[in-house]
Amino acid sequence: VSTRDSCIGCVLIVSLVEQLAQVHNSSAQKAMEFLCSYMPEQGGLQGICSLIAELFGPDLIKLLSQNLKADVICYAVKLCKAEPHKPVCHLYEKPMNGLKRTIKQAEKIVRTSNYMQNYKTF
Amino acid sequence: SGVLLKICSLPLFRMICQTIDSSVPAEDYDQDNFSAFPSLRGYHWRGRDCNDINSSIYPGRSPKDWDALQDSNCNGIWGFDPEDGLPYEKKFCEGTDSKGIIILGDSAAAHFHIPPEWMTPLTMSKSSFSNMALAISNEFDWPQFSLYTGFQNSTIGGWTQSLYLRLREWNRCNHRDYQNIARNGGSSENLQKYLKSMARDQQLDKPAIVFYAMIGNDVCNNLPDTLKHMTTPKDMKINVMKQLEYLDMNLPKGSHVILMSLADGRFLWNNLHDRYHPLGQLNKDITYAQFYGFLSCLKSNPCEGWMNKNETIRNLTTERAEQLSSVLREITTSVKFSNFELGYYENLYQKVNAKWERFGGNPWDLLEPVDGFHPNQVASAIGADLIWEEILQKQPEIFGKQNPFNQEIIQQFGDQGGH
Repeated sequence: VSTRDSCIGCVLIVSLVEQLAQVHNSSAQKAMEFLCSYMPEQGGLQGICSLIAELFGPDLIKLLSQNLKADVICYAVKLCKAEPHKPVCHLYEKPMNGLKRTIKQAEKIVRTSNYMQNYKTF
Repeated sequence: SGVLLKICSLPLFRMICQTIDSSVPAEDYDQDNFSAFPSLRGYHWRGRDCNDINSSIYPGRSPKDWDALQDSNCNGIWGFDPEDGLPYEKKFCEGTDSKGIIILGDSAAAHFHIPPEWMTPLTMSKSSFSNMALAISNEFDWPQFSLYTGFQNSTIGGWTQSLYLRLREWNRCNHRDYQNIARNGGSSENLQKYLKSMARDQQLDKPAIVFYAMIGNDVCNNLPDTLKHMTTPKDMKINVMKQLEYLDMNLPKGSHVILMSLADGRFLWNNLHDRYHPLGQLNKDITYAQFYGFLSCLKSNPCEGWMNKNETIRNLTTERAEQLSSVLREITTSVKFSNFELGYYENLYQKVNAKWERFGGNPWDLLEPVDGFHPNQVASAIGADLIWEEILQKQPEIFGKQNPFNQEIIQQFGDQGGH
């Protein structure tokens, strides 16, 4: 999947999950369940959503609990990729500690996760 | 394109991808390019086929034997009056100058729209996404509510008004005679690829009013050096002439083609840049300037020239758009065709905004909130009325005469079989 499409899709979905958790005062896991339950069953859309939640859910929960923004999270799970010698693309304001540094910290949080291990193998 | 190829190999999306590629209905048993199925380029895009197993029955054709025995043009008027034995189609439609509407256009003409309720967690529920499958199967376009060919009551805010509805109200014989040949990303450069999906038989069908509305993609691209990749006036002339020649070979005599000028997209930045994007409304943390910048950084900005913080680039983009519009105007005054009259309509959205401001509206209420790029339902409905009124005043021959039998048609045929 091309970086730009996966990046936009990721930032969009993670932002929604983050805001749903905020609105419902719930965990990120619950927010993901909310989002998938809202999807129509036609065309397997709900199934696709559940599959994505299963794949990325554990990492997203960990990262969202650190109050990280969606764009930083998407770099951490490698759905956004910074190109060498190019600025790091971000939707939200840059974090206080700097964007690159915050992304590095986020990457450490999920380094040992199942998804990231499989990602590296792939 | 690589991503698209992979997505398109999935069974779920195969049919959608084939439909996007060909721009003809996915479900069309008689292969006449009209369908009885709504989405996947079906009757949301072209008048509903009232007989999908007979390719000589479809909307827009001249009636066969005055439709005494069957409705050959699907306008809901058929049979004969038992009192005088005359076919109704002959009684009500003969000599009334009936004709159809065809739009050759881009995403604005197809009415691209991503529902803002998909991005608003505060009000999000299962019903917010109930239209998602329909939106996907219509390529995120809503031609059934659009400026040129809308016919259903809007379910996406605002109201529906369209040139098709006005033309149908003007002459009920025009019922179901519409075709929306528009595509996301459509431009004078790529129209040739899907122009052939237009269904009009020069010998058998009624004349048509064709609107050519490529209002931005000739100057819009996602490349950082955007100015270098815009259509040049020279290429614009070549492209449009080629397409008009194709139309001259395919449109029935007595048709009209109206070239619409390009939009001035500076309106986007000027009215949106410091406002919050739907995704940023909850926490007041994403403005359109940030949103445009993020898309540009990823090289996914649909219009680098206008959705850009650099005022010089925005002005140069408008300058090129004006040059391309001048090409269209010049063609209108200098070239003649055998089967249609050529016309030109300019500055639609400036006129829409002026009218909206007279109503006390804000300019940003005319734009699609999610993409921050397209005119929305309100702009489309106002635009339809403006075009109708102006053409009716300046060139009434384009729409033909008002049908004096409209009331009798309604009395006899009710809603003419609906849409």
